Amino acid sequence: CTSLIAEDTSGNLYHGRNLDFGLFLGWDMKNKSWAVTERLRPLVVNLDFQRNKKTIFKSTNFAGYVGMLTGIKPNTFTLTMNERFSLDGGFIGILEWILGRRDGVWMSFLTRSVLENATNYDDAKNQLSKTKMLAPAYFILGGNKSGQGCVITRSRRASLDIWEIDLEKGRWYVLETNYDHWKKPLFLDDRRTPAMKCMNQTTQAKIAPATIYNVLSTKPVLNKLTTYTTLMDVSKGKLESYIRECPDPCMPW
Amino acid sequence: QFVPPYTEDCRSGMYPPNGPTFRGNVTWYTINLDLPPRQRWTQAISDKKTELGAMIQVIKDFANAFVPSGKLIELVDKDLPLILDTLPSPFNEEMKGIADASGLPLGEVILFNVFYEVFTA
Repeated sequence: CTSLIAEDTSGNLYHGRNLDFGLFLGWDMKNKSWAVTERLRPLVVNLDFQRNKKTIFKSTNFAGYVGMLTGIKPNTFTLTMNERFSLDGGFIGILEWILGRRDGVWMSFLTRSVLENATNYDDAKNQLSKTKMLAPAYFILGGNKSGQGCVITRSRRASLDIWEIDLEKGRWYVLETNYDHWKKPLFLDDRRTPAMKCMNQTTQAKIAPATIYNVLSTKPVLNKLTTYTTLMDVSKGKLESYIRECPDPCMPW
Repeated sequence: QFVPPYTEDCRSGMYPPNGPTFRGNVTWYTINLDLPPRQRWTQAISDKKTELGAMIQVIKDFANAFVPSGKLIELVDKDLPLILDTLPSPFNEEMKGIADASGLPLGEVILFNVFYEVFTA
């Protein structure tokens, strides 16, 4: 996955993401595609969660999946999650759950609960960084005020790092793929460098949903695992998503 | 541009989405949180049950390729539903509703919903 939050020169915050999934889950030699990725694309839906006929939050999701990977609480915050691989991974969390140790929360249930119940950016940040989980993850959280954008790097038990937009240091965006931001990505899977190159080329003055879509459409940020691209504008409460495809030549991940 | 790793110059003019990297728009559904959890997903799943079944079938084929006896899927169908009541509300009830609406075994719906935890290993 690739997620980013950017602030324009007027202080508006935009959040974009590519959701990549299905690595090593069956390669279709004939169509040169990942079997699970190909089957996930038709399942992509936009959801408007309402109570008393009023929108509480909106999400892009896979039909049949009750947790959340991408969502917006209009005028309040935006949230995406990216997969974080670790030896102390979700499999251990599941095992502990089966054995009766149930003090952790399932990742996607936490994100849904935050989208449903958190009342502001700080509340959401607090819940996402402090709740014990079954699996590690990266949470990419954007708020509705200047400077409110961060990447929370999570282990199962704790927050390892919170990396925030910092305009004074010239950091007008934060961008996360599937590697800790303070480490180099795996050389075979470096989507961070091309994505950052395109963000820097775009410049803060020209950042907008359309230019973010350009960044997320550049290979290998767009790759064979990409199922959808979502663009969110917190102040307008807008979420738009598009099903993606990466025609050859294209990186398999 | 045409040599691995298939990187390219930064794209421009891609929006509004069109062309070969754009497969289509995404349909909107309303999830009414005032409904009982078991009924919330009925509309979306009724529309997508064929696609959901196809996706789960690919995972089953994949699992059966690793364990040809079919024991792994047997485990998912028979034993995974046992953890459902340990999962928090309303998610457990919503999963039951998805299994009802799709006609898929409950264990396979649960597997789809805990995919993330399984694959971060």
